[in-house]
Amino acid sequence: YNHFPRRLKWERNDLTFRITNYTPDLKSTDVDRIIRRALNVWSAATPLTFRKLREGIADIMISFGSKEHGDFNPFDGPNGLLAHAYPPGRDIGGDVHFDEDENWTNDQSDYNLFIVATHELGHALGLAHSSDPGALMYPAYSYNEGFPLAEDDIDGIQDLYGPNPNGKKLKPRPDAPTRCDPELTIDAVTDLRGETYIFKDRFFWRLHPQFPEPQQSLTRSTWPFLPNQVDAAYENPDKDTMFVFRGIRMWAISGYDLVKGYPKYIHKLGLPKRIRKIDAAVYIKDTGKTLLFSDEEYWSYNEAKGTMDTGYPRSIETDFPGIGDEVDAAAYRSGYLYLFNDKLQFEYSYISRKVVRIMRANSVLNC
Amino acid sequence: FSSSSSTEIDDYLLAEKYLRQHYGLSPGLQGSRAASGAFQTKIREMQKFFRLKVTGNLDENTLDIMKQPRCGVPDIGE
Repeated sequence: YNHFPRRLKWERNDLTFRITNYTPDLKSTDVDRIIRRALNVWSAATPLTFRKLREGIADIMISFGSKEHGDFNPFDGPNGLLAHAYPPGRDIGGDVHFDEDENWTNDQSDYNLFIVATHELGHALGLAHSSDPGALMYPAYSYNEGFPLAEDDIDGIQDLYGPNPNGKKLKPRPDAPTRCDPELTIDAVTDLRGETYIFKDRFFWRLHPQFPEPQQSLTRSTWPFLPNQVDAAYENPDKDTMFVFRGIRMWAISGYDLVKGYPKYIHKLGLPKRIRKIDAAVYIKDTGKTLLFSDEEYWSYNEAKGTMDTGYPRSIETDFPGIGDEVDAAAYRSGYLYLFNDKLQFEYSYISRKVVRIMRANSVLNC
Repeated sequence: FSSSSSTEIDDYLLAEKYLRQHYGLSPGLQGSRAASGAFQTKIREMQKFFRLKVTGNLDENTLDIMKQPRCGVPDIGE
C-alpha cells in the first residue's frame, strides 16, 4: 500500500460527508445506500465515523460531473478515467468526483458504483494507489463480490488511523497468490499467441519466453466477461482462439474479445450431461486433438471435425500412469505433455508414453 | 514522427496522456517522443509501479495496462 506524500490524514475521527448531486443512472436512494455501504467498509477497519450533511460544507463532498467539472482536472468521457478523489485536507481535500459519462450500476453489468466509491473514499481518507493487483487501492478497475478490502488495504488504512476499537475481526479479500510459493497449485494453464498464461484464483500470470519475470494481472481486468476464477483453458492456434472453462460453461476468446455466440455449454462439445466441470484442457498440435480432463476420466476432441473421438472417456490413471488420478491443468510443448496435479507438475513424454520428470508446479513460473 | 503507423502514433498519444495524468510527465511536445528521456523515465516509473519488466519501452504489456479503465488519481507523487 502507499500513502500520499506527507502522510496526509484527517486529524479527527468523526468526519462528515455530503452527496451534492446524483447520477441519472441509478435511483438516488440507491446512490445513498451505496455510498453509506462504502463508508461502512472503512469504518469497519478504523475508528472513523461518517455523519451525513444535507447542506453546507462537509469534509467529504461527493459529486458527479463530466469533462471539466470545476477542478481543472477534467474527465475524459466514457471509460478511461472513471473517478478521482483528493487526499485529506480543507476545501477540495477529501472530495470525491465520479465521471458522469460512465454508466454507473449496482451490479457487474457496467462500472459498479460501490467498488469505485470504496476505492475513491480510500483516497479521501489518505490512501494512495497500491501496486498489489489484489488490493482495492490498485489503480485499475475490476469487479468483485464480497468484502472489498484486501489485507494490503486494511494494513494501509490502519497504519494511518489504527484498528476499529470494537475489535471486530475483518475477513479480508484473499491476496494475490505469490508465484514462488512452494505449495502453489494452479487452476489452468494455456499458451496464447506465443506466451504462457497461468491462472490461479482471480489472477493470471503472463509469461513471455524472453522475459523471466511473469506479469500478474486480475483475470477480469483483461477479460471482464469471464468469471473471477477459471477451471481450465487451452488455445487452438489454428483458430487463434483461447477457450476458457468454468463449471458447465465455456468462453471462446480472440485476443481480448469474446467470440460471437459464447459462452456455450461444455456439452456442445459432445460431453455427457453428467459432466459438470472440466478440470484441465490441452490442445495437442501434433495430432489436432484436444484432451479434456474431468475427475478421473478424459476425452479426446477432434478440433478439425468438431466431434468427440470414439472410445472415450478413458481413465487418466490407466493412460498416464504415475501422475495420480486427476489433473488440475495441462499444457503441451515439443512432444511433452505437462500435467499438473496439486503442487506437482509431471512431464509426460508423448512418444515414450511415460512420465520422464517430476517438478514443482511453480517451476512453470520460473521459480 | 518517423513513418510510424497511425496505431503507433495513437499508442504514443495515449501513453503520453496517461503518463501526464498519472506520473507527472510534463505537458507539451517531447521532441521525438519515443526517444525523449523524460518519456522513457516515466515509462520506467510506471512499469516499476505495476511490477512489469522495466524496459522504458512502450511494449504490449505496458500498453495493455494503460488501456484499462482506472482511477484518475496519480500513482506517484502529489
